[in-house]
Amino acid sequence: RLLPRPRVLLKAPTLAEMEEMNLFEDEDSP
Amino acid sequence: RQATVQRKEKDFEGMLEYHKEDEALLIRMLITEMKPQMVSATVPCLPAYILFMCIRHADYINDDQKVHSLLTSTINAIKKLLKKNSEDFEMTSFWLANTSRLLHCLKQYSGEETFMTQNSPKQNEHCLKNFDLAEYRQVLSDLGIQIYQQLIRIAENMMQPMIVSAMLESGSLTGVKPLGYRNRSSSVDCDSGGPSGYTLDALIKQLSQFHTQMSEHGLDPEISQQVVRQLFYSINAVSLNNLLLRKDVCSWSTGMQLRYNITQMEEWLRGRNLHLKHIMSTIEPLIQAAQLLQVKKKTIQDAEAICSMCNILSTQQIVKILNLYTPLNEFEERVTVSFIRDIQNLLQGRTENAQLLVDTKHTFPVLFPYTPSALSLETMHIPASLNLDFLGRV
Repeated sequence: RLLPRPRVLLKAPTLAEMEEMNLFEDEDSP
Repeated sequence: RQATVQRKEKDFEGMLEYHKEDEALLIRMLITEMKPQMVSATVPCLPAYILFMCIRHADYINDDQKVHSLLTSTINAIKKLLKKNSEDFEMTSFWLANTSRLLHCLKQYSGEETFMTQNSPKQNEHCLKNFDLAEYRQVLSDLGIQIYQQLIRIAENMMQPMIVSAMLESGSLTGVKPLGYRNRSSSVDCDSGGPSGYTLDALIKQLSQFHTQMSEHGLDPEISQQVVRQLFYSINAVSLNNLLLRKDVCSWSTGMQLRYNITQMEEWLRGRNLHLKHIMSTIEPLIQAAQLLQVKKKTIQDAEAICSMCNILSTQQIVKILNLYTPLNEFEERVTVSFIRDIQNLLQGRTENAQLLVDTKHTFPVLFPYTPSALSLETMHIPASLNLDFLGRV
């Protein structure tokens, strides 16, 4: 049986960084 | 009897495949346009499981961009939805349940041993193969905390107009006729006078509605317990602050009514299988205040009894209630100045909080204990009504 390969860490921005990127701004709102 | 042909499930590995260009549609169907009622007859937190099964497939084909994109779009859509529904308890509770379940799934199927102890062999086979999503787990946990805070804010705003009326003003014991469930909102200002018309029944009904909805959405009992505890804290803070500022409610009969009301709330907790001691401790200051209104306040022995009984109330609070205490009729005497001085002497040297009023804005830190699910992903059924037929079972 093969040993599982080590998993690759997927980097993610923090929630605060996502906020700064204005990711959550609603396009519908004026 | 009609024979039914069972579709063979053995080939299904609990993954859902989709084309990259269908991601937006998936998010729209599963998050943006999802209503809690649409999945009320399915397993609780179905949207979270479906999302996770999609993540699993993107992991299986080793497509990091697809995983990134799906998780970012998911978080984005949940945030926007919560902003849009910032006063909606049901929606907020629903997404708290699903966000926390998605977080549990990312742990349960992470392949990390600490999260696998309760997994079935099949669940272990379903662990992510290529990617470590620990950083996304942190984002989802932070998002969960934000949703929890929104849920508490909504619930407190809904309860706010009820608390003083239900706890201190309307009474089934004092001969005051309960005024029923009228829609007024002014119990926060302390000198508004008359009751705003909410009874204890109305307050308990509101708590029941919150608790039922959280349970129906599949929110972890540990989390809904924390919500109830925070709401009890709020009931305690608002009621006690009113008591500390209003002469008209500092009476023996309000004390008796209050004690009865608290017993009813305790019964409610018991009926809902909620952790009694942990939640009741938040309301202990109010219990002591109710007792203080009811006990004799004359001799030095009475003073000593009060001091040992009211160990959570501060000296300032005890003295204030005694000063405000209003005899109901000519047979009852006012609390004398010397009795209050006795109390102050007895309590000298007690280390305590110097503030008279309770901080109504205080929130307990929330914890999301890891709660793995026994459910097997390969048994998951997706109702046709969700219009997700573009997802392929793999």
